[in-house]
Amino acid sequence: IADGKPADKASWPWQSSLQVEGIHLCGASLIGSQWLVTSAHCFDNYKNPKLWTVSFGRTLSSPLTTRKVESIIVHENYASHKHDDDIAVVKLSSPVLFSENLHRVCLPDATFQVLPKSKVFVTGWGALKANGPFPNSLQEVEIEIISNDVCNQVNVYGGAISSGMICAGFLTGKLDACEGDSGGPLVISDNRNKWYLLGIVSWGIDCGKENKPGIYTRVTHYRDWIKSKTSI
Amino acid sequence: MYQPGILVRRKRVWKPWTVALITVALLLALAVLIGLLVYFLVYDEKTHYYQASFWIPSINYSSDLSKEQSKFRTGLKQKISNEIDVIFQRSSLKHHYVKSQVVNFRPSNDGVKADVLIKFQIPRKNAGTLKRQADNILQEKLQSSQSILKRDASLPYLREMNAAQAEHILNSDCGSGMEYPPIAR
Repeated sequence: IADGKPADKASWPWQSSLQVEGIHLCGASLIGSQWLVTSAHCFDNYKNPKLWTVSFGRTLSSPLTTRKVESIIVHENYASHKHDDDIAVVKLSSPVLFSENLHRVCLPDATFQVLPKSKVFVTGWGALKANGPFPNSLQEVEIEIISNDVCNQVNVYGGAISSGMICAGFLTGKLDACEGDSGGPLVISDNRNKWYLLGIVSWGIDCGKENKPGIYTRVTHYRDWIKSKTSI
Repeated sequence: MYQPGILVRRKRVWKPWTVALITVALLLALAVLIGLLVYFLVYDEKTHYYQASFWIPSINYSSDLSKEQSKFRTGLKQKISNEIDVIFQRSSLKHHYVKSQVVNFRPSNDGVKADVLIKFQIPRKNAGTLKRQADNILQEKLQSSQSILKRDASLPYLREMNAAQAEHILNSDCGSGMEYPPIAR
């Protein structure tokens, strides 16, 4: 997370870390006691579920709990040479017990609408700037939804943003997700203080760069797909 | 020639400041011990979780009650929690009642049944009577008040639950995290 701050305890209890040989590679969000949602591109290099472990808790060095991965389901239409359909679900080897510091995020209905300028948060253990160091403690940053029309302008992403993607950040740069935040949650709060998973960190050019905000997989677009794979 | 040594019995004499220091240290240790005992007996609280079932004759079961984020379900859950809050906050257990949460709705022949988890924190020394007290309070208040809740006579009333399992259930609702936006002060 570029230009963010360390998250408080229990602020983002669904955030999890996907690791290979104890190294954090991607973020993910707990959506049920045995299911995570993340980005498909996290599994471009390591497809075998046995290689992966999942850690929960705010710090990577002292997790609340860990689980092995039973299976990884990557969206059927995902291809590593493009950014579309960048979504996967991960089944844990055994369910986690929910607690104040570990529970699931809400999934929005497919019809859930979000307006440009809405305040959202992105969280993760990714780099603190482009090619920068990686933190041990979970970071958060508040950003804004940017309409796909604005993001598709020539000087921004020039038409690369499809309906299955959502754009968030600032055209002025600075506050953004970064390398290693992939798969992690972009969340929005409703008026009852419930947090919904709006996006999944997917891609962007550099981190915090002017006119290059973060691009997220639009969860509402894939709501039925998630249900078909997890029954959630 | 062997000369027996002269044994001088040296009497150990405590200096007054040493005596004072030892006395003070002993008294301090005693005070800490008593303090710890009092703390563990009187103030150290243990969390207890009970599951209860209520019958709501005034409401007919609808499929909306099984949809996690339906307005009907969230509204009824809140209403039931508020009623249980009021019952215990106006009782002798008001300092020990923490919260309640509806965990499930079930259809019933004549209305709806709600399974509710109730959390208390009570000093260990009083824990033995908690269940009976809570049971009596619920029975008394539900009989006398205009509450929508009635006793579900088909199940034993308060059933104690294992803490980890209870916390799992209490935190099974999705999306509770950072409080946002911050409340203006």
